[in-house]
Amino acid sequence: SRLEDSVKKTVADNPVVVYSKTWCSYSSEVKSLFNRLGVQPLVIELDELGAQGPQIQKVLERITGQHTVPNVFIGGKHIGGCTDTVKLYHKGELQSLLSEATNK
Amino acid sequence: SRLEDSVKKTVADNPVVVYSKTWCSYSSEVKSLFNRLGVQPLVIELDELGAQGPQIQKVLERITGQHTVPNVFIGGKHIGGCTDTVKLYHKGELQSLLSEATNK
Ligand SMILES: N[C@@H](CCC(=O)N[C@@H](CS)C(=O)NCC(=O)O)C(=O)O
Ligand SMILES: N[C@@H](CCC(=O)N[C@@H](CS)C(=O)NCC(=O)O)C(=O)O
Ligand code: FES
Repeated sequence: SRLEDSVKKTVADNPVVVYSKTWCSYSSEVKSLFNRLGVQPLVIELDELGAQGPQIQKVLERITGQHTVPNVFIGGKHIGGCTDTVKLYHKGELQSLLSEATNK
Repeated sequence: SRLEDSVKKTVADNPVVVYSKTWCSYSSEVKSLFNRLGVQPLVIELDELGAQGPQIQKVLERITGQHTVPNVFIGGKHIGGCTDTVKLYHKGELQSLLSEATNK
């Protein structure tokens, strides 16, 4: 579908993408983690897109199997949610994924 | 107002009360913390109460100054949100508040 193509293009064209909701503390946590690491992700606030928000959330579920927010992509690769991202950070792997994605 | 009286009665009559939303991970965290501590809070899922949910959330803001979920009460006393509750747990104070409230 056109929406699915647009989501795929978004995550392919932007090194770090976070699908988020403005009121959600897990989404805030992941956005502020990236900021602390000096990274400015492309943030898409699904609750600010009217009817398209839930549609994008459905597309993301089709593409990634994940229906929740936050939904994080680095270098076009699906990373997961808040817990997954924080786990990678504690393992030291997040930082290398980020430098790979932001340096090409 | 009648709704405000009903909220005040709920937190007075129940040792542990959590105003929550079913989809919210911060709400889930605080509910599961209480479960791990062997406590069964009275949980009120604001997203399952139709139009009354936002009304109760407004009443809680009037009573506690807090407009977010989760909103936690122990022994009729306003504790705060997820972060506040977890902080008290790490300080060892949560457990004493809980035993006081559940033992009278
Ligand atoms: N373990 C996941 C939890 C994700 C989750 O449950 N997200 C909630 C919000 S905190 C959600 O998307 N709920 C359904 C919704 O908002 O549509 C993570 O760390 O990201
Ligand atoms: N630091 C607070 C954060 C509370 C918060 O921002 N809650 C969000 C959901 S995670 C909220 O209530 N947003 C507005 C809403 O859902 O009505 C806590 O630990 O509880
Ligand atoms: S909505 Fe509360 S943590 Fe996401």
